[in-house]
Amino acid sequence: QRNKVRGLATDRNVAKVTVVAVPDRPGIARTLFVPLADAGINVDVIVQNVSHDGTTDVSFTVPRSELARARRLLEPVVGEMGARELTADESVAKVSIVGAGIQNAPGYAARMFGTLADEGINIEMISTSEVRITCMINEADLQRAARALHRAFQLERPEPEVAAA
Amino acid sequence: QRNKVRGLATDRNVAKVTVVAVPDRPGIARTLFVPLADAGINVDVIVQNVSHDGTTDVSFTVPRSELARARRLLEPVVGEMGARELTADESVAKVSIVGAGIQNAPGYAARMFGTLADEGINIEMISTSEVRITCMINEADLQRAARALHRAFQLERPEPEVAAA
Ligand SMILES: C[C@@H](O)[C@H](N)C(=O)O
Ligand SMILES: C[C@@H](O)[C@H](N)C(=O)O
Repeated sequence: QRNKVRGLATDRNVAKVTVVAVPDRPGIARTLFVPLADAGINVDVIVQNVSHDGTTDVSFTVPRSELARARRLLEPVVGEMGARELTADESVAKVSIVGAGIQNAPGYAARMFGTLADEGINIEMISTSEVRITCMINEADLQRAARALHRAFQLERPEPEVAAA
Repeated sequence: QRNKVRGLATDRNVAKVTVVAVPDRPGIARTLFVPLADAGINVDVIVQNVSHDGTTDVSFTVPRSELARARRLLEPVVGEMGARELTADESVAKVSIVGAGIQNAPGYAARMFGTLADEGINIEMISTSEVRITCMINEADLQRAARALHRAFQLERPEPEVAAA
């Protein structure tokens, strides 16, 4: 089975925003993202996991240059909706493996997570799609993560014929 | 501005698994996904948000036919790693808007979330990539969600449902 990973994408120009403990009811997600959209702020990754006790966190990333603006827009909104607080983190970076059919091929996520684990790199957030597995990590770990993932997925050579999974 | 949304993807054949309160340290993600990969279980969406007090949740979806097997494999692992518990939910469905450049185009997420909000549909999980915004919702809401999203994004009549491979 051919190596499906075609490339690695990294992005250091990201800031992570987390709206902590939002009420888990219809309309909340829209209330957070409409003001950002109206202001033309580019939201990149959005992650929300399951709720507990009626609340959950909603995190997203924006370019670092947009962080101040995003915070100014959302702080009043966050208060009004009864969320606990808004936190932000500029020392994150995004690293993704990209390739067709990744998501449904067992082993790619495990290999990506294992590679980062072997480097002692903590995975702060995970988001996936059919063609991409994205991890947010500490910015200080990005170069090491990229090198290790390139090696693990054999990205410097032409596509190998041997099963990679 | 051109409509970037090319289509809607829905999947009813999903079960959601959440490993609750895993320790947020390197190696944990690998410890969860290697056994699933070795067993050839197709993991589709993976979502992990930021941690609080050193723990976070890791959720993922599998085809419903794989749920029992995934649980059997992971229950001992979950205990050993000191996570709180493993929960599963079979009454979920996945709905995604798909299109080039969605992620960086302000407004698409807001419109998708707003459309679901207008239908009173609760968004249980969110995961995004550059070309896809995916929401997990209650399975009972899927048909109504699909119709409303088709209308909101001016897509042609609803595609027949296709389960993920
Ligand atoms: C938390 C948020 O996603 C909420 N469940 C909503 O539907 O808007
Ligand atoms: C929670 C899990 O992702 C952990 N942070 C890890 O790096 O494996």
